[in-house]
Amino acid sequence: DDDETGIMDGLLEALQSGAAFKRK
Amino acid sequence: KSALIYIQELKTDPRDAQLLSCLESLRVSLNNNPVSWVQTFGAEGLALLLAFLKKLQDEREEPVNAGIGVKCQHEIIRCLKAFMNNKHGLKDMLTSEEGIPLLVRSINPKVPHMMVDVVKLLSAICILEHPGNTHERVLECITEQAEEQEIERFQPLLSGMSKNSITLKAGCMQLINALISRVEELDFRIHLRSELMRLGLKDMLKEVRSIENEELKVQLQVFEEQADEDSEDL
Repeated sequence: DDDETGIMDGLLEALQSGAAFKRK
Repeated sequence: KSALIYIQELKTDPRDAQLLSCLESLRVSLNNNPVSWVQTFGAEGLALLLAFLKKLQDEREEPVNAGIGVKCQHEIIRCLKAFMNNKHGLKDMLTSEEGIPLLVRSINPKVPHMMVDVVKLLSAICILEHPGNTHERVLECITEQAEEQEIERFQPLLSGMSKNSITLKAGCMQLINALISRVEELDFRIHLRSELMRLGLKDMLKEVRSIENEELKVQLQVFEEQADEDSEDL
């Protein structure tokens, strides 16, 4: 959404938890 | 205060304590106000923040890691994080020419608490799917700036890993993982890992394995698993 906030927070959370690195 | 008031205030070229106070207040506003407020601050506000960051980086300050200039730099980094927490700010940052280069330039092992925030922001930028080449832009900046300083391109990250700060070790591993994992070519991923290992990551990983810290263990596991998978594929 255009008004959505938390994008950077979400990216950082995914990186810290390792979820961002799960290979498809 | 409205976003336009902050823009006007920054245009008066405040210094030292006045600048720090303005930035601290701006950071709170960027974090707490609606996205429309951040949009009003927009590309013009971002350009002012980046100009201040560049000027502060160029100033010679003693002591380099403790003065008010560094506090201001760190506050700008916090403002950038808040600014990028929505689609519009993120787009403005990626569209700006100076955004990624100045963030890379902010990687400074002499200021560990600031470097943690910088490497984490850069790792987030690396993993964006749209546009899909942000990891290449980050690596390009790291490479170019290292060439200018006549140092190995991963030396600053490895210096960060050698500091006592566990959060900085984890942050540096996170950026390394973000840079490597988004590379599509197997050969290049292996090349980057070899380069890092040759520069000293191999010895650092031995130390890292013995540290009991969840955040660090996650990043270590990602690095080792992907290295093993790539070795098998090769």
